[in-house]
Amino acid sequence: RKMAETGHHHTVTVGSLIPSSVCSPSTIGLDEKSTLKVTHKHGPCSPHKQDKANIPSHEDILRLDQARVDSIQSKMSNSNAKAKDSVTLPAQSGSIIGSANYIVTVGMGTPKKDLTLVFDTGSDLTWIQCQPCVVACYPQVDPIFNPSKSTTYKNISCNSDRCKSIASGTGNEPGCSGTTCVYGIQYGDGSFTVGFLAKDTITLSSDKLREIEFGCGENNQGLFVGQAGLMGLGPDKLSIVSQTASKYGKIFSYCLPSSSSSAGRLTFGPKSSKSVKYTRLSANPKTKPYYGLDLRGIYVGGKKLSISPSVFTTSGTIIDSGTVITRLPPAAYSALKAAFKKKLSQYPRAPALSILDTCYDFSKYRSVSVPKISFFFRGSVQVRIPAIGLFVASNTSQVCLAIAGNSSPTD
Amino acid sequence: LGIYGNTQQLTLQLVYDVAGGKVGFASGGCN
Repeated sequence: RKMAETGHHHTVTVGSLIPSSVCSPSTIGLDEKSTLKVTHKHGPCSPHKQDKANIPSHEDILRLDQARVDSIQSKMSNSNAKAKDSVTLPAQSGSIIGSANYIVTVGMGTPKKDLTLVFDTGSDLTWIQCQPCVVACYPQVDPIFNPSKSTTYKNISCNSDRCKSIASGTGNEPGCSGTTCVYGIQYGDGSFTVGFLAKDTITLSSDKLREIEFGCGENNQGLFVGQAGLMGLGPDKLSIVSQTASKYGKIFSYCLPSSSSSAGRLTFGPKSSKSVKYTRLSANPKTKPYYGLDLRGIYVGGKKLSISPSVFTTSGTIIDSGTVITRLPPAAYSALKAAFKKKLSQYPRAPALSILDTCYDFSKYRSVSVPKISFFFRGSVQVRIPAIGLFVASNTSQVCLAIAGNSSPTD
Repeated sequence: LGIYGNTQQLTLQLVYDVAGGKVGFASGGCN
């Protein structure tokens, strides 16, 4: 990616904003035994061949991203009626989308069967589609897991403490089928899964994790795009992060691939990296049940925007691997947008792209100069957004700032 | 055809130390 760093600006080659159609994966760090390769589910590095007709449009992805954000906001203490409405969107089996875009492959059961899962820090339960698909399974690329063929598979009793406490991770009280615990979970895009709470061996790269509790889905409907299920990395005790605390210390890290045509990684356990800057997880109760951060300020082109601290504390901030576009409180977004527009005043504007309303026509330029944007978190942690993370481009004549504003200061 | 990623997180390494109650960011941590 051709960029030059010039003080408080990035110089970006316009052509580099459009993703490549050829996979060029990095293999750095993938030899570790608890590290999984991360790819974009619609990109050329995905382990599944893509049917071009099923790749979602930009508008589709942004619409579903908004549905996910509405769902997240509805679960937080400042939920509102609009957000609640959004989670009732009907899921369409066999459809595409769902804004959690990144996938990993794990081994399930004994002998292990490789399954491709969406990974998601915004939910807790790990689940897969299971035979015999008592009610419904959507089409998936990998063979659907058959628990009767795994020698280590066990159902979890509905009288167990674990069953009785899964509502904190699924949002729904458990049920009972015979003596087996039944879970149910619904996502922001209307997708849902219902099935048996079970445990089995899960293999991450070469690490075997025994008796990991997960959902064996027997009624799965929605927008999972051929994936075998979902890996929940949320903070609840139900998540795989909490279940593997004794082995990995509740530490994991990931790099999302810098374009859809390359690979990143997801690693469980401590990993030394000198350059990591830490900020505390937020104690703001408004960010539960997600990973909350304390955003304190925003810099554009080296200058701090004039934003009252209360703008950030009113709503709180969360980080979620499954949300595509960062949202800011309205006042913060207005300030950012104004500063950004001022710095790019020499470039022609372009129409909005769905929720993204700060767009430019770069089609007549070979390269452009854009201001650097940094977020400041508690502990004086400055995170500069890399140039590739600043824009979404449908084509070079419609390149949009990849940040949107919330509709309410309390969202 | 362009494909979106989770745009703000691209090229950053994200480290979740849940037991330690902190989240880390590393520029170039995946290079």
